[in-house]
Amino acid sequence: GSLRGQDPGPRPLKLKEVFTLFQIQYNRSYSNPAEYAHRLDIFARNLAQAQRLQEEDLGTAEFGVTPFSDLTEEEFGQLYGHPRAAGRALNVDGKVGSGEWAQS
Amino acid sequence: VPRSCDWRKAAGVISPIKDQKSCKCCWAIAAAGNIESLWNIKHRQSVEVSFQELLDCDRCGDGCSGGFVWDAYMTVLNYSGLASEKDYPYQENSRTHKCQAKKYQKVAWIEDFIMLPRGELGMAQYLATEGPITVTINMKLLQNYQRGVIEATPITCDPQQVDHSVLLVGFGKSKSKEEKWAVSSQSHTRRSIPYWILKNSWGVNWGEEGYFRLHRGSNACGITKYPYTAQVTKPVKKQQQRVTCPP
Repeated sequence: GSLRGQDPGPRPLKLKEVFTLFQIQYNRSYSNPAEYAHRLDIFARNLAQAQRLQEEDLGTAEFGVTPFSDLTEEEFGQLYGHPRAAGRALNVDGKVGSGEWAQS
Repeated sequence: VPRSCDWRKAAGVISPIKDQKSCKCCWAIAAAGNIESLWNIKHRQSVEVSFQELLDCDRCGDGCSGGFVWDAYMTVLNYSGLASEKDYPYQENSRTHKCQAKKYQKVAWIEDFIMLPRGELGMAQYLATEGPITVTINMKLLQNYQRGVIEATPITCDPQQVDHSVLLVGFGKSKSKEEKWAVSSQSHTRRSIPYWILKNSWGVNWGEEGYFRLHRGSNACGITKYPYTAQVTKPVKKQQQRVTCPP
């Protein structure tokens, strides 16, 4: 019956509430309910992945919501990675400090 | 090699964080950042160079589809320098445009570019004595990264699959407030974590105000695979005091 007993403190946010905060923070809107549901699903998976990374990481890194939290790993790679890496990179291996360049 | 080095603390050496948006131009931004910082260190003159020029004038003509820092350096050599960001600004879209390199005055140029030996000690030494260098890493863990030092393993971040170029601007060891209790078989020991400081190109709202930190000494995410830098020579007439990296 005490005041402390009546106030359990701030409740954890629900997934949809966290997603709404994400949308506001990074100015995201989705064209239709299906797209919203799809992005919410990806968002949830990324949060779970962030939690796994947090547990696996040996350093002090913190993982969580970022501007890329509504993208799949594949989409993220396609949007920001450079796919020419694998093929091109082989041509310059072993040339460290030699001053020589592969012809291709 | 000093215990720590942070070129961000040297006035004017590191330009503001860029946001590549929908164009895969990390390679051009990293190379441009390298040239800007070396130009400032050698000439004591702040410049912001055009990476749109690197995209438009790339020999493959598709700079927004990805690329490599050595392509950027080749473009700088082919066009005898780079225009300023102010004259030839970033278009912030996913396509390149007609090369306008000859239209604008060059504000910075390079003599050559090199790949450094792949050891992290040598990279630290070069960074501390010469200036920031570009590296290409596996960016997998950066999607969910917020802050702190990433200490990955080859399983969590394959060092062979590098796909993102960034600028290495410093190194240090984690301060005590962010140290973790490490559990060894013998006893609980407190350890400090050596790290690299890297400048990313995803805007200031990502990571540690646009920067991130990676563990130093374990080839985290393939950081030693392609350490590249331009070579900018000091003007003959200017015999200034040597610029050193602030700790």
